[in-house]
Amino acid sequence: RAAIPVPKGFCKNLCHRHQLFINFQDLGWHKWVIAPKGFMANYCHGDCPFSMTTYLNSSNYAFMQALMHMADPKVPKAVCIPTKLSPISMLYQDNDKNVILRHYEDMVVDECGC
Amino acid sequence: AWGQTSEFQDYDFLQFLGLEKAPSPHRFQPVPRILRKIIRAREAAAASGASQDLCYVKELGVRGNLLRLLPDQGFFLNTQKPSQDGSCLQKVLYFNLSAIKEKGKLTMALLTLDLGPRSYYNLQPELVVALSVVQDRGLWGRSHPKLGRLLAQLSVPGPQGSLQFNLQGVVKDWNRNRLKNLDLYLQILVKEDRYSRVNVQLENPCDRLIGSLHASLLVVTLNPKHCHSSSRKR
Repeated sequence: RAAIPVPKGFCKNLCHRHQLFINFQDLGWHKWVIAPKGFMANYCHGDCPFSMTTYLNSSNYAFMQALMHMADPKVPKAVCIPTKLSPISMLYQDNDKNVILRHYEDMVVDECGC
Repeated sequence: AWGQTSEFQDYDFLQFLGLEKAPSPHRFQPVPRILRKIIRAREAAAASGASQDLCYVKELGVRGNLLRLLPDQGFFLNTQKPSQDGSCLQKVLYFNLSAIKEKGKLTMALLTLDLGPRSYYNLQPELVVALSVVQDRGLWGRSHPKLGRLLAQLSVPGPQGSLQFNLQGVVKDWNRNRLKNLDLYLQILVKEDRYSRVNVQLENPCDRLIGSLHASLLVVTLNPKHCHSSSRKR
């Protein structure tokens, strides 16, 4: 469920983070997952036009690629990717009465950039 | 709703999470205090945006990305009043290690014996706690197992809350031999002293122990595939 609206004045088709929440209840996982209640399946999507590159949290090479795309359209455009990720921990129980805390790195997209 | 859309393959998501299939436990297990403490600290840190190295369990002081708390599924061998030699509790502790499948590095195996609430007021007799490896189970539940090496023996004054034993070496052996379970033999003796003599008349410490004894094994593993070395990050 995309929950957070895009800030006002922000052009929607530019590169930014899209929030999406997977509710474990929807999956029927609430019967074995103790915490958390759901999972943030955020993703990055949007354009990286050359004129905006310097504003869209871009890397240097994204700027160069956007510049080269301007000069030669065969060069692909710069793309919108995660630039900051955070881990999640899941507390759940298995069929053997074990209670398990498992950690997964780089699971949640916090920030996007070109 | 996500769950019902055919496109969402929760099977793939489970595989990705390292799970073969969705567990279907009959009922919820109580969440052990230590795991509750860890996940709450992590949720608070995540909410505050603090960066975390979740491959290091600071509450335990070890590296690890997977913590499992295995309940004891053993049984009492015999419960008797303190005999002449003071022995009052003999129990086989049994932990099913088959859940530990992947190659991760074992960084901790901590046995916690909860002997019941601390009692500061009515001094209980001193206890001698002896923990051994079971070499041969014998007739499961009906005959006395054949014991292997003694892992630990310590004397504690009265019910002391909880005792902890580092079983990393033992569990590593188990893992190395791909044995699927961990059998331990626990014996608790009641030491006679002038207090206990009096107390034994009033209250049988064995009953109290058997009623409140709770054992669990916390196993921490680190899977390098899921945890990049912090140095590389640096």
